[in-house]
This record gives sequence, C-alpha cells and structure tokens, in this order.
Amino acid sequence: FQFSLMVVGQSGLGKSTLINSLFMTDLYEDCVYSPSPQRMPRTTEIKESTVSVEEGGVRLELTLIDTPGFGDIVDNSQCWRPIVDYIDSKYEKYLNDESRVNRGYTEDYRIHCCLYFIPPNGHGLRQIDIEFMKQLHNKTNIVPVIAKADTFTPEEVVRFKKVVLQDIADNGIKIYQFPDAQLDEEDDAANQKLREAIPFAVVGSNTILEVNQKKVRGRQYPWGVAEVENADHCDFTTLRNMIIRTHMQDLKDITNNVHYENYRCTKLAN
Amino acid sequence: FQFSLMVVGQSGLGKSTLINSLFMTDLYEDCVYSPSPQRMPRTTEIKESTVSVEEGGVRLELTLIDTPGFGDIVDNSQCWRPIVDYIDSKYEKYLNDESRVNRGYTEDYRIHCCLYFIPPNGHGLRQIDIEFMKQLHNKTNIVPVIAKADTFTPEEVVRFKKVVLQDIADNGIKIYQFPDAQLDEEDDAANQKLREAIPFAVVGSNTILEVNQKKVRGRQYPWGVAEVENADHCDFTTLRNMIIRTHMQDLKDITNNVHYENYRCTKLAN
Ligand SMILES: Nc1nc2c(ncn2[C@@H]2O[C@H](COP(=O)(O)OP(=O)(O)O)[C@@H](O)[C@H]2O)c(=O)[nH]1
Ligand SMILES: Nc1nc2c(ncn2[C@@H]2O[C@H](COP(=O)(O)OP(=O)(O)O)[C@@H](O)[C@H]2O)c(=O)[nH]1
Repeated sequence: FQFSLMVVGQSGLGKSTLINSLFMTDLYEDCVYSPSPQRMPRTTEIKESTVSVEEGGVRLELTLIDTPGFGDIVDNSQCWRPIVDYIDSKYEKYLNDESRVNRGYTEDYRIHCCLYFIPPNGHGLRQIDIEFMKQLHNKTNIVPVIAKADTFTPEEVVRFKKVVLQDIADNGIKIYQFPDAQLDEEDDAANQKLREAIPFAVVGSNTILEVNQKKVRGRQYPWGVAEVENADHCDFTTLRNMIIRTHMQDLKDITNNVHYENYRCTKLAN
Repeated sequence: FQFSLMVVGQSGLGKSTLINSLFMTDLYEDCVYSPSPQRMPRTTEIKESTVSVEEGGVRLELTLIDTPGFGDIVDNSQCWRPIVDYIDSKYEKYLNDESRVNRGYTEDYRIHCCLYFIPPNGHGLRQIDIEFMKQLHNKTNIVPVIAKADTFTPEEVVRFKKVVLQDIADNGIKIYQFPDAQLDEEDDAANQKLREAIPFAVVGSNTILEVNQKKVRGRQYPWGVAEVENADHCDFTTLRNMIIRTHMQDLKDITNNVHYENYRCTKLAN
C-alpha cells in the first residue's frame, strides 16, 4: 500500500516533529533523511524520503515529501512554484505510465495529501497561506493544520479556527473535506464532531514523559505537560486517525478521480 | 521624562499584548490607538501613539511606535525601509531643532529603543531578522526579544538563545548591551546574570488569573498556567526592569551620544 504525504510550512513550525509523532518513526533521526533546514535557503526545495511503516497490520510504503525553504526567505514570491511543478510532474509521469501498452500495475507515486502548517499567530491566514492554498487546492488534497497549537489557550484555538475557516471561505479555497462515506452510520455524530475540529490544532513531540504514572508523549513546561495524545490538549489523535486509519483510501481516490482527472483533462485539452 | 519605544515584528507575535503588560496599560484597548493589524498589508506602516504612565513615582511620557505590516507580506524585500526612514527623520528634525538660534528645551522624540520580536521557531534567526538588525543596529538601540516564549520548554529556550546569539555574532550585529554602569557594584553578579538572559524570552498577558490564591498575569492552558511575572517561566520581569527602571536613561544617552552622533557626522560629512 503506497501513500505519499507532502508537508509544507515555514521552518520551525514543528513539521519534522509532527511527522515523527504521526508515524512513530524517528524518520528524521536516521540517516535516510535529515531535514536540518538549510539556514539561508534561496528557494523552496523538494526532499523525498521513503519509509516502511506498519499501521493496523498493513504494511505501508510511505513517501514523505518535505519542502524546506518554503516561506523562509525575505522575498517569498512564487515560493509555491517548485511545489506546483513537482505535483504536476507526478501527474505527468502517471499519465505517461498509464498510456503505455503493457499497463500492468501502476505504482501510485502521486501526492495524495498535503499537510499545510499554519503558524499560530492568532489573527488568521497570512497572504502567503492564502496564495499557497489557492495555487494548490485544485492540484492536491490540502489538509491545513494549526502548528504548535500549545501556543494557544483553548479559547484562542476556538477563535483562531473560526477565523481561519472564514478566511478559507472568503478566498474560495477548497480544502479536503473528510467525507464520512467510509465510516459507520452510527459514527455519524462522532464524524461530525471530528470534522468540526478542522483545521486540526496539532502538537507534536518525540519525548516520552511520565504523567500520573503513565508514559505519554508530551512537552514538559515548568507549568505542566502538554500531552500530544490528550484530546483536551490538541487534535493530534484526531488528525492521526483520519489520515492514517479512516481516510487514507479516500485521499487516494480523490487524488485519482478529481485532481488527476483535472490535470489529465487540462493536459489533453491543450 | 520622555521616552520613545519602537516595536518591530511580524503580526501575531504578541507585541501589543507585551506592550500592554510592560506598561500595565490597556493602551491598545482605548481609542487612542487600535493596532488591529491590517490583514492584508502592502508595506510596513508606522503608527505612533503616546501614553502617560507613572513608573516609580516618575511621570513618563511614553511614545510607542508600532510597525504593522513588517514581515507580513509575501515579498518582504525592503520592509525595513519605512522604519529606517522614520528613525532618520527624527534625527533630521532634532538636528534642525538643535541648530536654531533660540535653543531652549529640545523635546527628545528620537527613538530610544527598538524591541525586535524574534519568532520562536527553534532553529535561529531568519534572513529577515538578520537583514533588519543589520539595517538598524547603527541607527538605534536594538533589544531583541524572543516572542511567545511559552512555546519553548526550558531546554529549548536555552538552546535557542545560544543559537540566536551565535547568529548575531556571526553577522556582526550590534545589539544594545545593557551596561552596568548605573547599577550598584554589589549587584554585579546580579547584573551579569541579567545580561546572560539576553535575548529575553518573553511571555505577555492581559489576563489576571488566580494561582495558589494569588492573583497573577498569565496564560491559562489545560496543563497549567504560564505566569508572566514568574522568573522560572520567562524573562518578562527582567526585561521590564532593565528597560523601565535601570536602563532607560542609558538608552537615551546611547541614542544621543552614539546613534545620533553617527547620523550627525554622516550628514555633515556629505
Ligand atoms: N510549542 C511547540 N513546539 C514544538 C512542537 N513541535 C515541535 N516543536 C519545537 O519546535 C522546534 C522546531 O521543530 P521542528 O520539528 O524541527 O520544526 P520544522 O522546522 O518545521 O521541521 C523544536 O524546538 C521542537 O521541539 C509543538 O507541537 N509545540
Ligand atoms: N503563547 C503566547 N501567546 C501570546 C503571548 N502574547 C500574546 N499571545 C497571543 O497571541 C495572539 C496575538 O497577540 P497580539 O498581542 O495581538 O500580537 P501582535 O499582532 O504582535 O500585536 C493573541 O491570541 C494573544 O493572546 C505570549 O506571550 N505567548
């Protein structure tokens, strides 16, 4: 089972930590790939790395695409360009593979999901966030997440989510909707509740701490421990379940049936 | 007693909250000045507002200069330009005032201190931070602060301060040094300790909470309260003391004797 996940956002928003937390890997710790951000980037780079993980008894070949340099320089005009080109190049390759005589099994290396990290600034989306999402919402499934959500108090999270969703609506941005087609009907209330958490406010950590004699992943502050897997602290577990357990197939289907079709039609029309 | 403090940093770094916390004013709450950031700025704006505060029995006429739009657009090239021009315009005006026949009392509206907010990204200074400080370190006293320091665990704060100071040194940036000329000699050890806290890691809040039956300013998280005036939680009190109590006069002196002199000599040489 192949799945390609792209991660986009400014340096320092906790992207590598979150990826490691999501897949319980220390992906970025081993020599496969070290994302130590190029301190003075010139442009957005694309860095692929593949890791084999087991999720719910299924072997998953996960390709992670990191985008160091995005939003990190003084002039960020067009910083999404390399990302758009990269996604298109996957569609182009797939289109060529599909049209070969001996079709057989086609590897699916297209980008199935793009996690977009929004900095917890408290006011709303910035120009760069809006620009990026408008450039990509018709190319791939965008799942916006609020980075370092432990920067916000619970009231601030609620307020920020509202203003972000408003900005998304005002700008006609289409984000991935997490349809509940695959979930049991009896879960409908639960599904609705999950969807209401969008955009997910995430906290990531690779540190295991002991809280009330229980081992938890968290961040140790002098005033307490922000627990990654505590639903009262952040939406990490919700995000994890929705991307890895319940909606991975749908993310692939939408990529194939909507975004790739879009590319294909535009390409053939020209 | 007049003092002009400029505040620079991207939208959402807690600048207005910190200013309100520093001067115990709800400066931004009354109609004198509302800093609701222009959501889609085109350039850096300069916004002045004056407030009268009493500090240690002294009446202080404080001019606050906010710089909305700085670092907030997609292309931030030259976003420091309006700030540099503004500071120079104050020196220019002072130069003209000084050269008038009937000198008398000259108001001192020059910028005495510039608080530069560094986002807590964890990796170090960004290009825009370095660029800004290089453009301004010979024009005014730069006091860098780490914004929203409650985003960091104590270990992360220590590490981040180190890398920021290294970046500052590597780029030949001159920040204000908080000399201990005015502090008692017996305080030397204390002064040294204070200086070692630079860049100050700040947390601001306008919310009063009750912790252990004591009223404190802080941020209420599900996992605890980050207290603004608790030295184990952040350097807010240190910053406050150094700018308002012990070093306000020195900031004015350095502005007059070093930065203004610099401007004057350059101006007269041309
Ligand atoms: N407050 C907070 N800090 C985090 C979180 N995740 C990571 N960090 C810290 O943020 C810094 C940058 O994290 P990193 O994963 O390298 O960010 P990246 O540059 O986006 O990949 C490190 O000091 C992390 O410990 C989080 O959820 N909350
Ligand atoms: N975590 C954290 N959040 C803060 C802090 N100070 C302010 N905030 C929050 O950050 C958001 C933006 O604050 P604001 O003062 O308006 O930032 P400004 O745009 O830089 O003036 C608000 O939701 C504040 O409550 C702080 O020290 N730590």
